[in-house]
Amino acid sequence: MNLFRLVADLMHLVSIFILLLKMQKTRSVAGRCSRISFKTQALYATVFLTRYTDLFANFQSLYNTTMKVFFIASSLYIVFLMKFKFKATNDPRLDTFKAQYVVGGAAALALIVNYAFTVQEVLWTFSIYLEAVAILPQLFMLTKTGEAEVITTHYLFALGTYRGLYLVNWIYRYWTEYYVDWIVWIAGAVQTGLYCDFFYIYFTKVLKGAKFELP
Amino acid sequence: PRQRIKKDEL
Repeated sequence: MNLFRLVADLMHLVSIFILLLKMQKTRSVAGRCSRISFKTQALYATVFLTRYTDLFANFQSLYNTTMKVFFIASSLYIVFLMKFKFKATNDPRLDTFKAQYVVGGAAALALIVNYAFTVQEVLWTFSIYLEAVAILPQLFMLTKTGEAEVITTHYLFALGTYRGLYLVNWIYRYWTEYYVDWIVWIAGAVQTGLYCDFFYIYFTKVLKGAKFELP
Repeated sequence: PRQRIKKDEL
């Protein structure tokens, strides 16, 4: 464990807490749309469920296991909240990204490009590829509405920072322990790249107190 | 050198 990875994981936790806060806040304003993509959240739940199939077989550390359990539980909880409890705040008319294509694409690629052709490995690889593109429905929703609330932008910023720090962590690990993981690296680079546009607007507008609006 | 993937990340 290094500082980059630790802070990255903590930012991931922060993003989840921001999301829960945001949903709680949206519910208190009757009839309002949350503008959180249900599809993105459902994809994240799928990512965690397919990645941590080694939860009981592969023990790394108490930290590792606790985080895995938290990510699985919180992602399922968020999906549950959006689907049942806060259903009214969720507007499917804005959430129109064709998620089935990225699920199909990730599944096909996982069957072709993987480290070993076993059920667990293919599921793990699928989760890596799917995570890389899971934010797309949310970003697509953002471009559709053309603007975002501050709390939503903080959520995306926390997620983007978590991914960016993982890139730094991999460079650090390569030099210090000759750690290599091509599948994770390439998928991670793609995933971080998706946040570039968002980061640009976040830094030039939101941090200066302006509203998040697309040009 | 080829190293086995550790899978110690989240």
